[in-house]
Order: sequence, then structure tokens, then C-alpha cells
Amino acid sequence: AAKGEWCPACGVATLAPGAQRDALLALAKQSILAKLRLPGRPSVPQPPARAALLTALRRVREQRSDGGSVPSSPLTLLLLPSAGSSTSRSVHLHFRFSQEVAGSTEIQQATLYLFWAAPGRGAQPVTVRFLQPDPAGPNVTVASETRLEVPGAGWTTLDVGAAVRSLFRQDTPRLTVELEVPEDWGSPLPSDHGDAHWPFVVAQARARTPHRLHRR
Amino acid sequence: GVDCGADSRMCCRQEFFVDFKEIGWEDWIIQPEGYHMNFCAGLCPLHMAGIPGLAASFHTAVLNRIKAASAAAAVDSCCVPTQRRPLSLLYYDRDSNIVKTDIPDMIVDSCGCT
Repeated sequence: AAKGEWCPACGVATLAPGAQRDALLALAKQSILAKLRLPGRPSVPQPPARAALLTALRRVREQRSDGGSVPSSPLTLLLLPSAGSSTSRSVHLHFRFSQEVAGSTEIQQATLYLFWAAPGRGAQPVTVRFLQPDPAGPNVTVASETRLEVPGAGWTTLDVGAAVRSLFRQDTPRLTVELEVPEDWGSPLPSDHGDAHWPFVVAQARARTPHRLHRR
Repeated sequence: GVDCGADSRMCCRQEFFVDFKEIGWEDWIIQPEGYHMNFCAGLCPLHMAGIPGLAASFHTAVLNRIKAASAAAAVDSCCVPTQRRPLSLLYYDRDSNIVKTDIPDMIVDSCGCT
């Protein structure tokens, strides 16, 4: 309504321009958080390095553009791990999820991307283990193990949909992946965390719809 | 649909852009830089009811005459969105994971009278 008049629909007096803008900004925040099912805006403790993020986003775009086996889903998660304990030929990758994400999404597909810089002389075996906390104590147990034959330097992918889905059913959704490579390869990870060849997981998911009873 | 001008009184689309940097959200929302929270505002007198929506035809003309003739007794219709599109967001969750999602029907492209 024009200044000084009443809104013909709700009868509220016209707001001053500043107050109207503040009300609209508050409404925008409220509607975006509500649609994302977030109680509040997330504080971002440590955003990933830009190079690693751009590499992962490029993979997502390639996945979407060539369609193929990737189901179209309204939700895509990019998970970049932090590095944990390591030896000369193995390393632990820690993937973390919030309970909100685990509780409100259904994973349709998840792919682990790994880059090998090792000089390859023919296919060489690499072991990927999925570890989960041992409920009985501080140790971890091997949930599953996969041997990859790496033909040479470059990216390889591994389907981790089942591992991520089982993870989302746990109280503390943490996934630890152990990479073990041949002795003469050196560390399985790039030395720099911000390297564009940092491993990541791309997961296609959809919002979990609450169980609704339909009254007929 | 009609975009609102400085002195629009009839139903139109009012553009409103929320700059994420202005509200301090640019650290957790990677893309886009803001949200076009356009909204519909303005009057919908009876002779505007159903516009746009009805094709310009003889029926439209007759219907408008009927509405205009009974304007005194009728109630206005509402100014509502007639076309909307999703808002695509790329953002960090609190574990620094990146989430890409499309929120449907978040951006109003045009308005009309019911």
C-alpha cells in the first residue's frame, strides 16, 4: 500500500521503508533455513582448501553432465576428509557428518575419488578398508575391505554407497577409511591438504520424507 | 505478469534482492551471492480477476463486463505468484561438508490476480 495507507488485504499499516526491508530480510533468512531444515545458520569451522573444493565440484558437474548411472537427485553432498594417523604406507581418512544430515537424508549413491601419484609399472594393489568404532572399546573394527588394482597415476573411484548408508544408521556418523599402498609408493596422500588431488566423496541423496499416515 | 514501477498500484511483481554478504551469510553459502526474494503486491479489483490466465477473447470481454457491472457487490481477488523457479544453493554444513541442493518454488518470476 502507498505510504500512510493500510494494506488492503491484511489491514496492517504500511511499514517505513527501513522496517519493511528488515522484515523482508528476516523473512528471507527464516524461509531459507526452514527449507534447508536447519535450526540456524551453520558456523563453518574449517572450510576446505579451494583447490580441493574446485576439483570435487568439477567431478560433480561431470557426473551430472554425463548422467549415466548417477540417479538425478535434488541433493548432492561433497565430503572432504581430514587426514588422521598414518604410517609410511598407509593413512586414515576421517569423514564427518552432522546428525542433522544423517537423520534427514537418504543416500542413493556415493563414490570415493582417490588420486594416485605413484609411478606405476603395471597394475599395483591398493587396499581400502572401512573402519568403524568398536562399541566395546576404543579400538576400531574393519567393516569392509576392498583391494583395488591401480593401473597407474591418476584418479580411481570406488562405490561407497553401502558404507555411507550403514554409517548414517549409527549414532555417531563418523567414517574412517584406511588406504594401504605398496611399500615403495610413499604416502598415499598428497603432502599438502589443499592439494587439488585431495580425496573426496560425492554422494547423491534425497531428503528423507517423514513417515506419513494417509487417512482415506 | 507486470513488474512494479515507482507508482504501481495494481498487482505486480516487486523485485527484492537479498545480498548474502549484507546479512553475513557469505561465509557458509558458497553460491549464489544472493537470493531474489521477489514478491507480489498491489490491487486486484474485480475486473482484473483471472488476469493473466484468460486468453484475450470474446469470453474475456464478456466476463470483464459482468465483473465490472457487479463490482459494487464483489470482493477483490488476490495478487499471487503465477510463475516460480527453484533456488539452487551450494553451502557448507557445520561439518564443513558441501551440500548442493535445489529448493523448489523459491523465486517468483511473475504475478497475477486470482
